[in-house]
Amino acid sequence: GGEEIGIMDGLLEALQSGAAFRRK
Amino acid sequence: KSAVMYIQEIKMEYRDPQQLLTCLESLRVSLNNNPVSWVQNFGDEGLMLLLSLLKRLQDEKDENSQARNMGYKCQHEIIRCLKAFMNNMYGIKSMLGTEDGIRLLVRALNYKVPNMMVDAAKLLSAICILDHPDNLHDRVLEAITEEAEKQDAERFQPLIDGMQSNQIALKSGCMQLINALISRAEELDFRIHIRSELLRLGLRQHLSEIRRIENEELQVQLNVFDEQAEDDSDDL
Repeated sequence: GGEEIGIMDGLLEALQSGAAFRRK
Repeated sequence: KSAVMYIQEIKMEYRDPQQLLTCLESLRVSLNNNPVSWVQNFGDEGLMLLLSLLKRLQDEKDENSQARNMGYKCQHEIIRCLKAFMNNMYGIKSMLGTEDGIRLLVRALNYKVPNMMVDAAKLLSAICILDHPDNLHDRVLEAITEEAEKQDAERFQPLIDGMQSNQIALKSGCMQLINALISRAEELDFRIHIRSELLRLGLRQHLSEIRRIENEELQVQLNVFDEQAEDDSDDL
């Protein structure tokens, strides 16, 4: 599917913005 | 150009660094701009070819600085190709299925090639935070530890070396990987252990220095580091 393209871009963006580290 | 043509071309250009670099640059554009089916055609064969080429370049010991720089350029371009390859689930699964993909990314944490190290650090951070049945964080940490053992060095020395760089992007990339390594460690004790190992090795001094740098990206990472340390000390 098309939505799976860009998964790495999404992860890198979440790391850079700090969102990847926010605790639930 | 088709994916299969690139595979043939890389095999042919193996010996001419300039032509190899041109070919890798073009491959990276193709990996970035084509649908997943194209990446799948490049496939495991293409991936293995890139990884063995990267390993060969990392093992090369060029006395001649021009040849060494060309080798570094090719290594960096391979890292960029790997990033493009891993921009979909198929690519990520293939890369994680290889025996030494993570280890070769760890070896690319070379502060003498700052731009390459930034890319490698970010890819490793992304691998750490991926949801995956295998514990990828542990695999990354294991690869970092094993590589250091081979060099007879401290395992986090490459990250401290990177923090020493005057390039802000590299400091920020190192902090991302540090945050990823700490935050994804499951046990409180383990997070505290990794953090204090880094601080002892020289991170403490670099942290006070980067607090004075006005750069949003870097400050985001610094805040993450501080908040996690605070949370852990509250939990303790």
